[in-house]
Amino acid sequence: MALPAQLRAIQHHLRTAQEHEDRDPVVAYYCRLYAMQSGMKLDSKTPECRKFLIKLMDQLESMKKEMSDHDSITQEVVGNAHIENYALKMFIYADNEDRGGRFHKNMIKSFYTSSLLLDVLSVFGEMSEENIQHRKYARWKATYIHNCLKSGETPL
Amino acid sequence: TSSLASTVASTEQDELSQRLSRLRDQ
Repeated sequence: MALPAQLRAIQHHLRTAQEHEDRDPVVAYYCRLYAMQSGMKLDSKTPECRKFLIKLMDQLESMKKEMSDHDSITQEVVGNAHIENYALKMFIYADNEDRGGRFHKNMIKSFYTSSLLLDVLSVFGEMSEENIQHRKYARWKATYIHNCLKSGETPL
Repeated sequence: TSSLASTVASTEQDELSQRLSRLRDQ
């Protein structure tokens, strides 16, 4: 289903959910939960957004049913730890590549995805200052290295 | 008509909020 323009801000989280459907369905579930919450704040009044959000809710309910034996789904505190570990693992991979001077598309994507997953942590409550800083750094690094590679410069 | 549309929209919005709360109930 096409994403209404008013909900464009959640497109990257929805794409991350799609990319993790098979690799890590728990990540896919919480990315969609984040998208749902954010989408409702952005616009749940116009018919096209309501229709989209109702579909997203159907998807979330069916995912929860299918994964009813996963502690990470039935207990959000376990889900919180799962998403945080996954995001930080991705951040550390990209950071190690960066510090080793290995600049490539995959590490840029890892920095960016880790920042999106750190966004997702906000569904569990207020984010820690450390995670806010990691998110800021990861997003900045992803943009900076992407721009360097595009213009043929070597990142510092 | 616009008042009816707005009532429908707000009812659907409430339903979505309720479904979200139920989804997250442990």
